Amino acid sequence: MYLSRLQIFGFKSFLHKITFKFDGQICALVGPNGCGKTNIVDAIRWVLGEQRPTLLRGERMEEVIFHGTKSRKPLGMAEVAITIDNSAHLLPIEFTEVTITRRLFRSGESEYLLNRVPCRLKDIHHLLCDTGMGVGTYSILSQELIDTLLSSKEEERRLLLEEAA
Amino acid sequence: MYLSRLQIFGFKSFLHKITFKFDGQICALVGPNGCGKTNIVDAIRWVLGEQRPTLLRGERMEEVIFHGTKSRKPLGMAEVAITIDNSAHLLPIEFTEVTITRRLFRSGESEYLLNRVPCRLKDIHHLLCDTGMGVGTYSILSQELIDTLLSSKEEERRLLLEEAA
Amino acid sequence: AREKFLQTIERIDINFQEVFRELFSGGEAHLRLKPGVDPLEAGVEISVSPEGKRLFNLGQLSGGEKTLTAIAFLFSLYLIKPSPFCILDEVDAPLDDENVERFLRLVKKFSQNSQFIIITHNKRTMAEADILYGITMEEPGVSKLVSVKVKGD
Amino acid sequence: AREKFLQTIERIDINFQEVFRELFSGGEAHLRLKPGVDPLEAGVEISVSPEGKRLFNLGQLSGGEKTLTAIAFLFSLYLIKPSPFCILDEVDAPLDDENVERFLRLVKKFSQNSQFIIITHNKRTMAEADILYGITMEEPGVSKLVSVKVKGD
Ligand SMILES: Nc1ncnc2c1ncn2[C@@H]1O[C@H](COP(=O)(O)OP(=O)(O)OP(=O)(O)O)[C@@H](O)[C@H]1O
Ligand SMILES: Nc1ncnc2c1ncn2[C@@H]1O[C@H](COP(=O)(O)OP(=O)(O)OP(=O)(O)O)[C@@H](O)[C@H]1O
Ligand SMILES: [Mg+2]
Ligand SMILES: [Mg+2]
Repeated sequence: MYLSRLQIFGFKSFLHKITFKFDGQICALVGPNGCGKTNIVDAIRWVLGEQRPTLLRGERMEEVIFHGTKSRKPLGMAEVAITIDNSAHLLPIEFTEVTITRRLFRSGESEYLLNRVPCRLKDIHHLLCDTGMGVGTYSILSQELIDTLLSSKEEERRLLLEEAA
Repeated sequence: MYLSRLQIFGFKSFLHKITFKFDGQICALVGPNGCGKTNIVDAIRWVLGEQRPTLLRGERMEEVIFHGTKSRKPLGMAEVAITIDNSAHLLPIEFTEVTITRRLFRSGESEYLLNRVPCRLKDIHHLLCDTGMGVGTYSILSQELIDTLLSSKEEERRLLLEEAA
Repeated sequence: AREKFLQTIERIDINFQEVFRELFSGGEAHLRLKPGVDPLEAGVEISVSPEGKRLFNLGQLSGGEKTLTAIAFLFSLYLIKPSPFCILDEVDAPLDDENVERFLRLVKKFSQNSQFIIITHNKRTMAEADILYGITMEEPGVSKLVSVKVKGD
Repeated sequence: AREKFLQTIERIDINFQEVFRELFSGGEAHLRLKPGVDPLEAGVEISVSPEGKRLFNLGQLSGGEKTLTAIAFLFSLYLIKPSPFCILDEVDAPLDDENVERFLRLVKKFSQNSQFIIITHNKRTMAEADILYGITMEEPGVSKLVSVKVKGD
């Protein structure tokens, strides 16, 4: 199972729709400071069901919607779609390709789709739990998590360990 | 006023006495991970009067004494001496060269010297306050302080600002 | 269930030692549950010492050593239940040149089973990638994809 | 005393804008005391926006942007009361190549009044140094000074 495609539109600094095809075992994302690389990581967390705005560096979920620049108006919706190759059927669903789509509107309304069929957030949580890619996954490592993992706070290590065990 | 010399002996990973002569406006310290570069920064904080072991990445002050390796025994004392050129008389003392020495013994005893004359820790604090190099100085920047400065904790910014104002 | 959990902890501990020794070219590392507490509640203790060194607590590790230790911990979980993909956001920033090489060798090895997405400013890491995505902000505040390099180009 | 303090805050604010704009090649930055609270107690608020961007809170800044903002804050204090020396411990690690250059230009400028001790793994930063100290651990756990390079060697 692997990530085959990621589409980001209206999420944080992604005013224009951008598509990433991850056709390789090692993909590097590069660019100057502040250009949007960590925002891509936030987009992946978000589409996989992250509900805590703090894990997305915000205070409210609404902050993930493109909020405009000095010369551009804010957008009304953020959308991220991730496509996963499921030929090995790690995801308990019969499709060999699974696309999860998440949308958030300024009004606060949310939409979730599984292969273009509307579903609820908890359907996405159920699909991903136990696959190593659900919320609370140990698949994403950043400097912040490194400091937490080695601090005296043993709960973070415990949570990740339980995810794997 | 500037740092002219730093001597470290028995402090953290400095089993052998090492002397640094800072004869330049920009001095770079380089070396592999874990070789002792940040320990030098800790040594400077410590000799200038730092009393909080947490600012020195330890839980107790005793932890700054060389604690041995697989093939070396621990030492009984840590000593750091810093020599400051004072020709501009920024330090309120008549000498044009000022050496501050600090020692800590495993017994818990401490010694402080100002130009080789024994003094108390608060004499060092008094000498350095208002010079920008006392404890709580804004002269030392690390990734940890960067995160604190930009967090919602306004006290840290406030403290540094007061030091300058 | 408790039996199985304890067995898994032991396997993770063995993995942790193995990956740690690869990243540190030696040394000791252990992972265990806090003793004297119910295993289903106990916190996870880590104790490590790079080759030849003695360490009394994790806080004494240097910036680069902490990064490598955290990577070893994460990968020790991977060996139990491989995650389909692994995202590393600038974890190579605090590493010296030699440790970047050890880190990349480990990534190459694990990339046979998992897909890696690595954010980096490091030229050596970029050279190891099969595919390179360049992102910029030509227009301030607006992200743009500018280049895609595939290895062999 | 309160008058003098408020005047100093204003000077620091002006410095902050100046240094920020140099590191970000533009943009806006402000520093002020929390309004509605006694100035002798009030916390310090920072609001910045890199050139052309809009920002709602400091948390939205990227890793590199945070580093540059913190450097701007620190140097804005320096311009009020220069510290005799300034120690930077691997602050250049999260910066891209262009920002490392801006950072080094700033350090060069400030080094006329203050002595800088910079810990780094970055080759560009090393090249700017007047004196380079190399430290290693030939014997594990024991620091050793191995080389001293003076500019012009
Ligand atoms: N809701 C939003 N709308 C528009 N722009 C946003 C939004 N949220 C964040 N940004 C912008 O995204 C930028 C940060 O992007 P990101 O953290 O991805 O940078 P980065 O590429 O990881 O950089 P670095 O290399 O420094 O870590 C900020 O400049 C911020 O202005
Ligand atoms: N009291 C002590 N006695 C002996 N060694 C110690 C003591 N305290 C810390 N150390 C050692 O110092 C090392 C850390 O050094 P330091 O933090 O200076 O590394 P560094 O050069 O800054 O590395 P990095 O580039 O990764 O930041 C640790 O490996 C630790 O074992
Ligand atoms: Mg980032
Ligand atoms: Mg260090």
